[in-house]
Formats: sequence, structure tokens, C-alpha cells
Amino acid sequence: ILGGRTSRPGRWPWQCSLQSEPSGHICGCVLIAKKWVLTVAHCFEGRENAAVWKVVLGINNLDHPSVFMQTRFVKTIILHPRYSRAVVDYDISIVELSEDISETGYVRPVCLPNPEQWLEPDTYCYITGWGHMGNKMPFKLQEGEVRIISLEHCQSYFDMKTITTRMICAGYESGTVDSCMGDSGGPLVCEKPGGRWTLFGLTSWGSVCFSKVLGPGVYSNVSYFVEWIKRQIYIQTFLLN
Amino acid sequence: CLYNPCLDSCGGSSLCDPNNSLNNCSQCEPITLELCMNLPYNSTSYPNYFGHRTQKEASISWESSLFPALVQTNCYKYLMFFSCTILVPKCDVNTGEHIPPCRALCEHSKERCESVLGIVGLQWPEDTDCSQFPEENSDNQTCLMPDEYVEECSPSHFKCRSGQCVLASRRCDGQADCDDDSDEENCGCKERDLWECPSNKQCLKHTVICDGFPDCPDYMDEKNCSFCQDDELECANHACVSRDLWCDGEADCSDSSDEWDCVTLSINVNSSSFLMVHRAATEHHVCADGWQEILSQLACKQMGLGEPSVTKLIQEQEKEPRWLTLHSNWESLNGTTLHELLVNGQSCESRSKISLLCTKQDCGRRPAARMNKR
Repeated sequence: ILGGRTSRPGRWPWQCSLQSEPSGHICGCVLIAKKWVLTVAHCFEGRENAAVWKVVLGINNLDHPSVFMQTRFVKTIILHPRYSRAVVDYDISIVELSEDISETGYVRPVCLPNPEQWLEPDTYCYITGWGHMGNKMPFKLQEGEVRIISLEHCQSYFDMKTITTRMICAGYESGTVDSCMGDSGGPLVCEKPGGRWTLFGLTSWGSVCFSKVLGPGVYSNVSYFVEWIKRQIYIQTFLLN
Repeated sequence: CLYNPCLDSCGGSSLCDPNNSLNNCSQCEPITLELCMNLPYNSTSYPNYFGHRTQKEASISWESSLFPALVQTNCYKYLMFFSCTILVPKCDVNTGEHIPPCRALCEHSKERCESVLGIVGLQWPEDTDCSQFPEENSDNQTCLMPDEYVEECSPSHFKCRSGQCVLASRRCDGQADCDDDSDEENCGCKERDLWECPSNKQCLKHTVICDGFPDCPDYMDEKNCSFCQDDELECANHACVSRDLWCDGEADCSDSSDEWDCVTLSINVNSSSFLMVHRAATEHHVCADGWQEILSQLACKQMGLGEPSVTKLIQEQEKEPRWLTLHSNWESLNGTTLHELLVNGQSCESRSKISLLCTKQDCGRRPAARMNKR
């Protein structure tokens, strides 16, 4: 996260780290149910084999595992069948964990939006991740507040790519607060009345975040995919397993 | 010709069956080379003037790439017509012989376009020596000249307003290729060979129509995709499956959509929620005979809800309700869904149905985050 701040342990209990040896942390991910996390499809490019991945939850400092940490292997990876590597559209995937997580204050699922629940421009939400900070990679989870930008406005920043309804744009023209390499698959969450946090986006792509070409970040629009997500989980749980 | 000797005979052999007339041995064939489908004639014979033995060979030849590219330079109005008269020569149906282009047509084409090829270091094809073609009306030989109705562009070209031909794939590609920019005018979905959503005029590729993923806001791209019989229902991927197989515990649609949304809660006026199963496209009550709490748990889980908070058995008031009852040995079936444990056509002894409340799974809270006192 560029322009963010270090997050306190337990503040984002749905944030997880998708890891593969020997690199360790590759992408962010988001816990949505005891056995299911969401991330983006591009994290699995060239590494679609579930056996090479693990998911680490309840962690704040990647370098210092805590007693609250839970690790699960990956049982199944479901990539969106329409994921397009060329235009980074339909950039979403569902990951089935090897076993249920045990819900604690540090490991909890986020809420999913309703399919018709779309974010209004100028809403303020949060992004989190262990991605690049512009000058270094952090050990501790970073958080940043971003503003939602309309798709029309967002398109004006990206003349070579099409912004589709599967995407959400958030950030600032100056790029002061933005997601960056290593944040992919992590959450864009907004607080709803009652203090509940809902997952509206997954960090997907943007300009080279620490170059001089600035602009907002682009996130996969979770509201668009909610029906597909629920359907896949149902099929996997009740019809295939 | 019905057999090989006759094929030889058409070339002058004496082996031909006398009953097989020469007319039946015509070498003319319909033109299939897409490039030349706009010609004022529709039959050809091979080999052509380039020595290609078949239309397939012609279609992958260097010449069939060269001429369409050259046509785009607008060097000569009738270049496409000329190139087709030698790629797919007109066949005389009576004699089976070629009708060649007139020498003047060949010479005009060469005069105007040879220099254009020279600019890019290419040579005019050697096989197009114009002296081999007859002069117009000479020696009683017929030859081909374009008339005013000749289509200047091939079907794979777009004709600009100026008359220039540009490749059809360049139409509406965001870059002007016609000298008058007319290839970028009126670029609706149809012109770009795309499908248009009726509600918002959004253009879609034909491959995403009826593919099970809605793309138009009103789902119009996923409507009218199948024509199921009255006793069938449409799967999410638009296949048709018999109603009787819906929610029977076995996936019959290839995308398993006949087994989705089979278990629901129906809420009535008293805010009681009754367990319903959508078997064979009809709503059924679930009979309480032999019911156990583990089944309530399965039902709640299947609906994506949390643990069951209340399960009640309610006497049915309806005279002839539709019942599904528990399979006599449901415990040994190892079923993953509730509806596959239920059977139709058996009486419900207790005449009681299941009323169920499930908790909602908790989400979005962060109890470990403490307040920061100032």
C-alpha cells in the first residue's frame, strides 16, 4: 500500500496471505467463510496447482508469526472461466481451504455485498495488504483509505484499457494512497451501519504504482460476482464433494 | 462422370463409355474462393493461370494475399476483377474451357499497379504475361472486360465511399483506412460484426451470447437461447432437461443447475418459515415423520445460512398438500444435500411439516480491534 499506515493486529481479521515456496507471500486474500477465501485470478498465473499454495490467516507481521496465526493448505482453486489475462477482466478466483478455520478475534470472515449493492462514487473505503510501499516491502500489514471513483472518470486515466462493470476504481488522481505490487487479491472493504465491514473489491491492477504515472487503483467488483461466488461454493460443497 | 475412365476420356481418351456424354464430364465447378465471390460469373475450372490445381491451393497462394493487399492501394479500379479472372478463371459450361481476361484489362492492371508493388520491393507475378490473353473481339475469341456493374471490392473488403477497397477487418477498428475516412463512419455493433444489447446499445461478441453469463443489463443476451418442450425446463447453460429430474439429487444438467436452489424457506403471514423443496419444478412441504436435528443443520447449511435456531413441527391445514417424506434408510445414503434424502409419493403419517429458523452467519466484525483512547 502506498501512502497508508501500519495496521494494528486484529483490525482486518479477514485479510490473509497467499503464500508459495520459496518466495513466501505472493498475494493477498480475503476470508469469506470458514473454508473459503477470495483472491484474484492473476495470482495463479503459471501456478494453478493447489498443492503449491498455503493460506496464512490471523497474521500482522509476516516476519513474526503470532499465536493467533492459522495456516491452511489449499484444496481447490476455482478461477473465473472468463478471466482474461490480456485485459485483466473477470479477475477473481475462489480458494477452498483444506479445513475450516477456527473463528477468533483475529480470524473472521468479512460480509459479502448483495448483487444489487454497488458503491456510490466518493464513498470512502479501506484497502489493506503487504504489497510494496514505494520504497520497500513491509513486514507489517498496511492499510489505506481510498475514495471510490466512477467508472467514466476512471476510464479517463486508462486510455489503453477498458474499464468494465467487473471493476471498481478507487484512489486519488495524485496516487497518494494506492495499492501496489503484492497487494493483489487483498480487500477493498467499506463499513456499513452497525459496524459491519463488507467486501466490495479485490485489488487487481493499476498503473505502475511507484512510477510517475499515477491515478487510481482498479479492483475486481465483488458485487458483480456474488451470485457466481455463492453458486461455485454450493456446487463444490454439495454437488462435487 | 461416374468412373475414372470417363475422367480420362474428357481429356480426349477413347476409353469413355459412349453412353456418358461429354456434357456430363464438364470440368466447371462453383466458385468457392471467398475473395472472388462477387464476380459476375459463378463457375470456374482448374488449373488456373497461376498453375494452382484447386481453389484450395489458390486460397492459400501468395497471389491471393498479394492482390487483396494491392487492391487497398487503389492503384486500379478493376484490379480485383482482373486478379479473380486469373485466380478463378471463368469456365465455359459448354466447352469446359477458360474464358480469359482481355489483354487490355491485364495491361491496365499492370501499368497502374506494378509500380506500387515496386515501391515495396515486390514484382508483378510472372504468370500474368498479358500477351497470353486475347485482344478484345479478336480472332472470334471471347475475353472478359469489366462492365459498369462489376463489384470492385471482394466480399472480404469494405468499399469506401470513394470507391477504394479496404479489408473488411479494418472497418470500425478505430483507425481511418479509407482515404475519405468512411470506414469509421456509422460504427454500430452490426457494422463491427457484434451483437447489440437492446437496452443500452452495448456491443457484445457473438461468443458471449447464450453462454450462461449475462452481459446485457436486462439479461437479453441470455434469453431465447433454447426451445424446451412443455415437460422440460431450461438449465442455466440453456440445455433442456425433463421437469421430473429437477432437484432429484442427481445432476442432469451438465452445469448441475437442475440441483440448485432446491431447498428454501417460505415465510407466511405469521412469519413462520416452512421448509420447502422444489422437486420436479413443484413446491413440496417436508414431512416431519422421523425428522432429526441433524437434518435441520443440513438444510440451513445448504441454504448458506448459519446453525438452526428453532425447528418446529407444525400440523398441516391444507387438505391435500404435496409431501416429500424422508427416505426410510436416509442415514445410510451418505447424502450431501437434504433433497436427495426425500422421496415423493408416500403418505405423511403425522401430517406435520417442518418449520425452521436458521441463524445468519456472522461476518464483517473485528472484535480484536481496540479503541484508541485519547
